[in-house]
Amino acid sequence: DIDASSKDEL
Amino acid sequence: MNIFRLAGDMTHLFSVLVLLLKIHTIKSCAGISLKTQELYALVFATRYLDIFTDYISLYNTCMKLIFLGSSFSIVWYIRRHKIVRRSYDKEQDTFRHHFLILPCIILALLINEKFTVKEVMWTFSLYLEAVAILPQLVLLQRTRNIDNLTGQYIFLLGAYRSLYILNWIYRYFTEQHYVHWITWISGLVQTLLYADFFYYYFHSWKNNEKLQLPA
Repeated sequence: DIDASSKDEL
Repeated sequence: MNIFRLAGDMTHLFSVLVLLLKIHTIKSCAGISLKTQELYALVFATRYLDIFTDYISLYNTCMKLIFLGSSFSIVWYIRRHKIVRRSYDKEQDTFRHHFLILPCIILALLINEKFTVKEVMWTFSLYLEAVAILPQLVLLQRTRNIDNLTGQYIFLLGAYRSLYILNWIYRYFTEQHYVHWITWISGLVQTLLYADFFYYYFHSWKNNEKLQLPA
């Protein structure tokens, strides 16, 4: 889902 | 993963390793703000809560463990190590970092993408990271002289943030609906805080003189 993409950053 | 983000992560990794190396080899933390290091440890602790629940990649998990381990060991060295702690300048490192934590918690409760514990903690870590360097910059203004390793440490931190902005621009143009205003704005604020340091760092390097920050 969308917000996962921002969580893949450190 | 794009080159900007990889370069940013490597620069960030290098900055903490430079700091650890400095403290470990010369057994001194002169010029380093313990407050800033404690804030960074808190940033990683609140951001990487999902380290055991959401597996993203081996790279992601390894880097999280390294950042958690290095930031907490730096705090341990400055607080507990019998030799290093003597070089900690507690009189000068007086920034009330608690005054940074509370507004970040309130802001995270007000402005976030989802009102869940994990999301609010993650957002809190973003806001806190944006201001975590302030005690260090205040300490540098006070002590006025910057030894090379501390200067390099802050330079690398600023470079990591600048590369992350390039990464967001790249992802914005290459991925659909990659829009994260909270991440972008807090990241931009953080990078701007380094701008004046960069200015003085660059000028001292250009004129090949000792880096002095104006009072």
